[in-house]
Amino acid sequence: TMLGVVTCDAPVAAAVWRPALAAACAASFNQITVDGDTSTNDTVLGLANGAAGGAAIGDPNSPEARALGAALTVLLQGLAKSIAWDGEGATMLLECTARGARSDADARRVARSVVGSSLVKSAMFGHDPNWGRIAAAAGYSGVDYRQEDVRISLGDTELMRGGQPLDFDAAAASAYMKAAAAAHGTVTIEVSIGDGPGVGQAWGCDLSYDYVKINAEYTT
Amino acid sequence: SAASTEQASAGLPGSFDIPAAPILIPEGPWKVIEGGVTAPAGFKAQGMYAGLRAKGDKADLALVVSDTPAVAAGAFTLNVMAAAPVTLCREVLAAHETVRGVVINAGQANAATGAAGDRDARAATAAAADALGGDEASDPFLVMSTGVIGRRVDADALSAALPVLAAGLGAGAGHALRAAVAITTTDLASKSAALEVELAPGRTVRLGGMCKGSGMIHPNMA
Repeated sequence: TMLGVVTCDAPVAAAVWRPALAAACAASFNQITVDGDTSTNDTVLGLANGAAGGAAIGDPNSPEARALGAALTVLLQGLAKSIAWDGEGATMLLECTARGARSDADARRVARSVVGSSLVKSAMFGHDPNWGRIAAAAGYSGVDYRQEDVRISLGDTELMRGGQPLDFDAAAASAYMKAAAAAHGTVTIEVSIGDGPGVGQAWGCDLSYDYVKINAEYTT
Repeated sequence: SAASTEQASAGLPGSFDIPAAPILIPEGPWKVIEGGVTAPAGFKAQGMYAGLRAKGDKADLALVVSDTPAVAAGAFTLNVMAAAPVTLCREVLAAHETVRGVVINAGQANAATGAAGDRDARAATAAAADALGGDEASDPFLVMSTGVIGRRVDADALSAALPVLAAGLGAGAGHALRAAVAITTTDLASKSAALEVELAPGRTVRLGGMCKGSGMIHPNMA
């Protein structure tokens, strides 16, 4: 289960605050996955008390409302990433950025599909730069695109371009993942699927033996 | 360490001894600041052990309270088997634009608990309102639960602890940290963050947050 509470001292109308929280959740908590199981209790609550003073923010299209919404989104992204970082049994945080989609929503679907793939997650645990699993997970996301537009990178290593696998330095790519795991750090995956304006991110973690151990012993 | 230090002075029961997760807020035109839910002005928080967890004495009950009624928003699971606290929060937010605060327990999820679970959730918000001396009808509380599914929360223990917890509320970073620890379950680290942002020249506001989660994580909230 994920729970979140966010507080804010801006004076903001419910007509601004409520859609801002929904949009921020769409780009943060709804973009993380550890094990594909949706909880019965997932909740994010946002409280804004106006203690900072000043005129109330009542127009959702005002520059102040947009700035507040952006700040809310990055705060929730930071918190959401900390959940994926602390995923049960995780040795690393996975961050997938999808680009070139027709919309941000499509890009988010692709990114979440990649970080949610058990095969990608276990490849990451094994420090295997497995571009095929990444490509496959993006391909079943439900987003339509052409194979020949696909480009995939793992950290600084490009694995696939124009839908063609590249002759990359597998040892260096594996070392990148190994170093991230040693530091409980972040592995970045970038997937480009065309030349559309859509960009989206999702976060997950690798799948280790410990995940099964923890959940075999935690009775629900 | 902030939590441990303030715990001693607060004299509240429970262990708070887990590390904090790294701050992972992306860079941008905002400034990451210390603290969590109490970083914005006018908010207080606290955490303590209320005897709700089946094992150990890690803190398991948290309060986040606004000094004045706060405009409230929520995002909730789309799981059909939504827990009693989720159902209650949806009702409260449909009827009220503002709330006074949130009470959160760890140990039992109060999900798949039927009508008894609904009563337990309402008892928790009523006990929070009583402990803070407010009028629940006009300044309601929200409630969240996390832990084992299918088990009821010990409503008596929760209600008995709330006055103690309310008396220990504070606006320090340690108070926020203790609240963040108290909502954890299998988490290996507590999760808090805060930032400051200039909305317009000379107009700065603060946002703070805490969350928990480690497994059963694939949110689909609306």
